[in-house]
Amino acid sequence: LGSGASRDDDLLLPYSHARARFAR
Amino acid sequence: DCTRVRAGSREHESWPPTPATPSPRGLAVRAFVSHFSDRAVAGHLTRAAEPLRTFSVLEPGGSGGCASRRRATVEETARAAGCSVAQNGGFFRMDTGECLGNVVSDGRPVSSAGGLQNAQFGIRRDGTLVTGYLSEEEVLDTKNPFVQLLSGVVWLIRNGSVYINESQAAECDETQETGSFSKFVNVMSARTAVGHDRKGQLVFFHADGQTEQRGINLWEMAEFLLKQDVVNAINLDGGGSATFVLNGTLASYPSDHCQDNMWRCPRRVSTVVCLHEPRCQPPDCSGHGTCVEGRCQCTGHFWQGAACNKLDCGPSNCSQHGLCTETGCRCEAGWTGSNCSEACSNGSFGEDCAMRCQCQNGAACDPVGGTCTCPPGFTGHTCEQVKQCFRPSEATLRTGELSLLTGTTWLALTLALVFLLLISTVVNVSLLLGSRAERSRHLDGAYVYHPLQEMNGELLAGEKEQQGDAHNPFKD
Repeated sequence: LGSGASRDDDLLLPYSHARARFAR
Repeated sequence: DCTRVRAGSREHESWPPTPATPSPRGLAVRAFVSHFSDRAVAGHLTRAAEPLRTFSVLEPGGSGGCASRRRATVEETARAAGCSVAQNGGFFRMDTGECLGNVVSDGRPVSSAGGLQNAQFGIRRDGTLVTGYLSEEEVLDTKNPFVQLLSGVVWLIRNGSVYINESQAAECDETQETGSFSKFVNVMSARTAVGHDRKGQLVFFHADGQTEQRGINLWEMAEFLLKQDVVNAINLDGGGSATFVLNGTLASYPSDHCQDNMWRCPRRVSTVVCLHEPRCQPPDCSGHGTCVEGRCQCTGHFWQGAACNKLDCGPSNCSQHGLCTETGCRCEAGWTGSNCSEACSNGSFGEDCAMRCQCQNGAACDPVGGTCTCPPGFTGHTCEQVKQCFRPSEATLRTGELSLLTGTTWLALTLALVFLLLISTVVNVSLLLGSRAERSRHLDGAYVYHPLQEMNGELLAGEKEQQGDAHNPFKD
């Protein structure tokens, strides 16, 4: 299966990627 | 406020290892197309017996993948490791490739979540399956360390019950808008999960989908697993990461588009969960055997056990007179035989009865140290001499005589010497005096010769003589 690299376009993230969870 | 839990214990379930039943086939892969709220969803459910020997967490592209923040398709990683079945594993940072959460791969600690609380799934060295939340201390335990461990998000099923609500409280970032976490739980998408069933078999779940268009949410996945008798399970990465690989070949429909968006391409992900032919535990059979089709074949006659780490010299266990070693019973001094059940025969003693006894005159020889027990009337180290026994008085007498004899001798000798000393002193003194007198006659200063006076006109005879040598002063 010459699939080649995917576009990583179906994102399913538990935490909004805008802000990483910072440990205090 | 994601606090790190460094020490102490957190909520988790430990499922003890189940004795290996020689199942006809350790691995069972089933494909399904099921309906969830009038949507048809395709996927696979895989069960594997003896997870300690068949389950591995793999780094992307092999060992060192997390350190180098590598990403690789599940096919690449699975093929290299010889996985029969493989799926994508834990979460990772899309922009950097960093492996997130805890990772232990084939006994090697790879990365640590530092106590951040997300759902964990792993196997300890003794085969215990662990699901749930762990403190950093529990992750790094060395008494019964993890040999495989990875992190997901949301503990789906705990002890046979859906545990999603509790997970949201434990894993959600309260300060962050909960919208994204709640959406993550409730949106339909491609999903994967890992857990175990009531028989202690490992369970992989995979469902095809695409976020917000196809697939299932976490509640539907949990319900499906409960019906499949799954007891504990956690949710792993989904969406475009969800990938199912059978014998090194892609066997699912990924949702990410290829560069040509006519087609779908599998995503390069991070860690991978892998089911393989049973491996020996430990892989090197404790150094005392070879691994053949997942079974340790122990070297020598005495290494036994599934891991070739137990010495067994037979039921007699060396008759309590020896130590079982890899060459058999090593007997204590005084014992011999394959089971150390025979005492050294008379005439020999020590380790392996290798030494000859020196006892004489029928003395008994101790098989351990070789000491002689003399029969009556004999004595000495090897009982070589006859004891002379005296009556007690005579004995005393003889002893007295002996000492007397010795004393008299000394006394006589001393007296004789003193006597001799006296004699020689007397002699010496007398000689000394004699010679002194003599000398004093001759030597007392010079002298003058006075011829005797004429008496009656005649010199005395003596004087006539004298007169002749008057020049010789010394005349006797």
